[in-house]
Amino acid sequence: MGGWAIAVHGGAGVDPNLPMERQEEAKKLLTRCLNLGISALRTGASAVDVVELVVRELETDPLFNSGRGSALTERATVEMEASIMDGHGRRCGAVSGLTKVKNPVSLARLVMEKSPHSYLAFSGAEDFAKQQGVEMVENDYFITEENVAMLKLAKETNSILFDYRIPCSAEAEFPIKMNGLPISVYAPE
Amino acid sequence: TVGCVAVDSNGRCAAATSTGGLMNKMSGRIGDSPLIGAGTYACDVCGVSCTGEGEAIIRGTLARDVAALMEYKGLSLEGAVDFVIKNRLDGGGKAGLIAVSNQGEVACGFNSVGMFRGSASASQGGFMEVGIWE
Repeated sequence: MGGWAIAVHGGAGVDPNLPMERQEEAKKLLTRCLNLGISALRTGASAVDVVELVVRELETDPLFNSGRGSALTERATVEMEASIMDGHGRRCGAVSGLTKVKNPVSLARLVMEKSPHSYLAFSGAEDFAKQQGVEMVENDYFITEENVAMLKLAKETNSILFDYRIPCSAEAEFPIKMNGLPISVYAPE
Repeated sequence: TVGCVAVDSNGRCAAATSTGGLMNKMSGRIGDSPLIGAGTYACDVCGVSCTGEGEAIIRGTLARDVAALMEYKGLSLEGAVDFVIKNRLDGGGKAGLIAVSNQGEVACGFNSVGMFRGSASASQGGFMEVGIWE
């Protein structure tokens, strides 16, 4: 046995122009979450408890695209999704289309442990969340001003395409394409 | 998207991923994050969490493929991650992933311009790294 180990990510951003201060904020948050996970592992917590603990923390901070701070749909709402898997026994749980569950990863864990299923979505998932007594909040809680502005920008620029934001200054410098479109049109995820 | 993978002192692996998806996505769109085997996977040998272009990750079943390469082909964690990033993201898909093995190894791979939102890792042996990778 090689001992415990942990890794955390905040998304494979594709925007090379992400301001330095945002990168520093991201590093600080990741460090805090990493330390949280390290402390739990040192005290003998199970891997599945640790990944849930760390992801909950990341969901709660609006800096990343999950939980509070999630990207917006074309309807300017938030629809979140999450999953968790325990390698021991290959147990898993997943949820999609959540609009009011404060911590989607914990609902995914409840699907794994308290339901006969592996994956619940939309109204069924939120009904299950209510049954389980998980913390619910209004959809507004998840929406940040920054994301509202980004959605507006995306709509103004292209009302036909979905899943993208407007090309920014990165386009000329980084002519890499994704699905036939300049990489710069993708929201940094 | 955010994610965490861990292996505990008993050698048990786990993975979790959570996301709001893509800006201006269609209502009802489901990405790779909740799909076991695509954006998230864990088994006896490793735990994997992915991020990036969800549709490409789904097509490539990235997370499960890392485990399968270790289980069936005997690749190391790093070898499996490299193989998947180089060979399974055909069609121009951009993605990144983090992984741990039951031996306490950590690996990260991506073919996007960078992991500008950052990633961090640590192990019992004292290794610790936090960074924006490009």
